[in-house]
Amino acid sequence: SMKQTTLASFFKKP
Amino acid sequence: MFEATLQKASTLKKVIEAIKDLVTDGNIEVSETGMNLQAMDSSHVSLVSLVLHTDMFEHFRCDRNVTLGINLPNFAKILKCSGNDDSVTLKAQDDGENLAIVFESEGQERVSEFELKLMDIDAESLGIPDQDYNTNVKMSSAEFQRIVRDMTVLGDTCSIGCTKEGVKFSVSGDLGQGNITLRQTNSVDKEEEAVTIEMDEPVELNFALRYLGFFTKASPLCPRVTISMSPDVPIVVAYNVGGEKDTEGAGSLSFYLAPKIDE
Repeated sequence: SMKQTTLASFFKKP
Repeated sequence: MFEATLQKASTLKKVIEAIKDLVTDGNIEVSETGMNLQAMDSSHVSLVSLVLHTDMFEHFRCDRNVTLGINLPNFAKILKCSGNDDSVTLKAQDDGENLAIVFESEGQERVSEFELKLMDIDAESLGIPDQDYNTNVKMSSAEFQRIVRDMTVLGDTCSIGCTKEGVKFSVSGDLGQGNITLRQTNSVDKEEEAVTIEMDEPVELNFALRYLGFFTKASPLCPRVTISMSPDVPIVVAYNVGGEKDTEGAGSLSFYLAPKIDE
């Protein structure tokens, strides 16, 4: 099955 | 103070309509370069980035940077009160609690004034890396909307695969499976329907159709959409705002969506 990733794994907090 | 007039209230109405179901509250940052909004949906899977440059405004004055904390569904309700050919003026004091919204008909015989209460929004922002994407597909925004709608009939996850030949959308679910391939078109009668693919190497990623469906609510803004992908990074679905076709508009509405991965 597929797992939804979140944006925090790709984009950094400034 | 901040004061800006857009000749077409309908442009702002379409922008807010396109994002209000994905994001409820958002901070519009106003500076001398224009208006910007960056907001994530509540599950932090997708992000909306709106950029409206001063070029697209008939009049733009911003003495000091202002943050307008806006409830987007409520803003959309007020924008629905504008006429088709009305202009819209937005006004806010530096520490004001309201956003004034004024619609004027073309001949200025009808003027409507509204005020929207501003909110304090504790929004998390993310730094989006300035990156080149492996694949950029340009296609009709109406066609993309239709494909996403059709895929949703069969499942909740869509694979988007791109090769030099074309872009393939695939879905599988309980009732079966389906796929739609759009071939790159060199010559078409209608320029708006052309499919152009720029790519370095084939890429295939999986995305939640629910979010892609939210993004396609921006279709009325622009007849073309640009879909950008690279391996293992969020997809970007971008629409020009206030521009024509593929040409650089004076603004843009971009949606980012984190991919689904195999467990």
